[in-house]
Amino acid sequence: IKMVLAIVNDHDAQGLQEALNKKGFQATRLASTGGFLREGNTTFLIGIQEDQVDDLLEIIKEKCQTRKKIIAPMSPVANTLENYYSFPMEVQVGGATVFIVDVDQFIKL
Amino acid sequence: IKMVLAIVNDHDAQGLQEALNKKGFQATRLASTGGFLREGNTTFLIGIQEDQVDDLLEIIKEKCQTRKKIIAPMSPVANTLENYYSFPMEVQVGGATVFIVDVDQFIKL
Amino acid sequence: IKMVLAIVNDHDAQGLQEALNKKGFQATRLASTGGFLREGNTTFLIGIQEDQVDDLLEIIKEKCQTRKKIIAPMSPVANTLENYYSFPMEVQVGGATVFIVDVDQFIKL
Ligand SMILES: Nc1ncnc2c1ncn2[C@@H]1O[C@@H]2COP(=O)(O)O[C@H]3[C@@H](O)[C@H](n4cnc5c(N)ncnc54)O[C@@H]3COP(=O)(O)O[C@H]2[C@H]1O
Ligand SMILES: Nc1ncnc2c1ncn2[C@@H]1O[C@@H]2COP(=O)(O)O[C@H]3[C@@H](O)[C@H](n4cnc5c(N)ncnc54)O[C@@H]3COP(=O)(O)O[C@H]2[C@H]1O
Ligand SMILES: Nc1ncnc2c1ncn2[C@@H]1O[C@@H]2COP(=O)(O)O[C@H]3[C@@H](O)[C@H](n4cnc5c(N)ncnc54)O[C@@H]3COP(=O)(O)O[C@H]2[C@H]1O
Repeated sequence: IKMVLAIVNDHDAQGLQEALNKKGFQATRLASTGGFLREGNTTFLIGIQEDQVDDLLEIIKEKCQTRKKIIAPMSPVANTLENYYSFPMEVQVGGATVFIVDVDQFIKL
Repeated sequence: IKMVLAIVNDHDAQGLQEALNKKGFQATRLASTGGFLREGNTTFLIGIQEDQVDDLLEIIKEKCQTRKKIIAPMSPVANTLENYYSFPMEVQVGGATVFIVDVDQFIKL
Repeated sequence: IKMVLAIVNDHDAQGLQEALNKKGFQATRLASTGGFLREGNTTFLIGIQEDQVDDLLEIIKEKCQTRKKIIAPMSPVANTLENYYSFPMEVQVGGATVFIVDVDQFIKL
């Protein structure tokens, strides 16, 4: 069994969850915040069999979109970069950031 | 050291926490949401010694109850199953879903 | 790749995040609650290369302070210890509780 932690944009969370439900993948959602942009995002915790990993990654890739975000000058984020970015700065926010962790035991009580 | 992630019903979280406190198990609680029913639940993050795993599972099993839930027809959940379930549907929600993960290092700073 | 889960005091979260941003460590923050004191804290989820672990621990140690907390008598917490602590009780709350977990795959989609 593997534990997948997938950090996705809030905008994609609903669509991803529906795709997971359709395919019978069970998931738990944690409300999270991106450390850099300080915007809410969603961390999915998904326990799956090892041989389901590739299918799951396919679903995540399909449902989670890369998007550009503009950071305004003089915003708190721009200021943490010590004014190097005093002009509007564009960042690419990935569709999903995924950790796959091995599980010793997976138990339903 | 093992890291235990236990997803439990909100109704059982308080009782579980009190039992953990009494037995000297330290825990951190994350607010979470079940992917299917979209109801709030609680994810406990518990770091323990390997030889404490069985005791911990005993406590979780005792304090976390399986319960039945009825999904109403025409609810958002029923609709994600594409109207196959247009009558009220019953699901069994487990007492707890538990992941036990091995830890490289556990450090208190 | 390692996944670091670091539970820190809310008071230290902002300072830690700024230090992580400066050093180019990416992080995701989960709102959490301490099981014993039942106060909000912050769980940082940080994916890093194995050879960055020591640097990261240095940053966490520097930015996260140990502090004393007083638990009032007759508080819900004191009562869970069955009135043994009917006088004000002091607890030392660590700067950070850190789990380092090995990662099978780390993927940005
Ligand atoms: N110091 C810096 N300087 C310039 N640009 C920076 C930066 N730190 C982050 N960014 C950019 O900002 C985007 C949003 O980061 P954020 O931390 O809010 O939100 C992140 C964070 O919540 C999570 N994440 C990414 N890598 C992570 C890691 N190694 N560990 C934990 N969480 C991670 O995934 C979200 C999307 O990350 P992604 O890399 O696709 O997209 C990032 C990246 O393009
Ligand atoms: N492999 C896994 N990875 C990550 N988290 C997991 C997991 N398995 C269970 N969980 C977590 O535990 C909660 C209870 O799951 P359980 O399987 O006991 O109880 C489930 C199950 O009986 C049922 N169910 C879930 N998905 C279903 C589906 N596609 N079709 C029919 N019934 C479903 O609805 C109940 C509530 O599910 P919900 O998602 O709201 O809430 C789930 C979810 O938060
Ligand atoms: N093994 C573990 N697994 C998961 N999370 C862990 C953990 N060890 C610590 N944590 C997390 O780190 C926070 C600080 O723990 P610390 O041990 O420094 O500081 C603790 C400790 O000094 C004290 N404490 C905890 N449980 C106690 C007990 N049963 N009796 C007396 N004092 C206790 O109260 C402070 C605050 O504890 P709280 O639970 O509110 O908050 C904890 C909890 O959220």
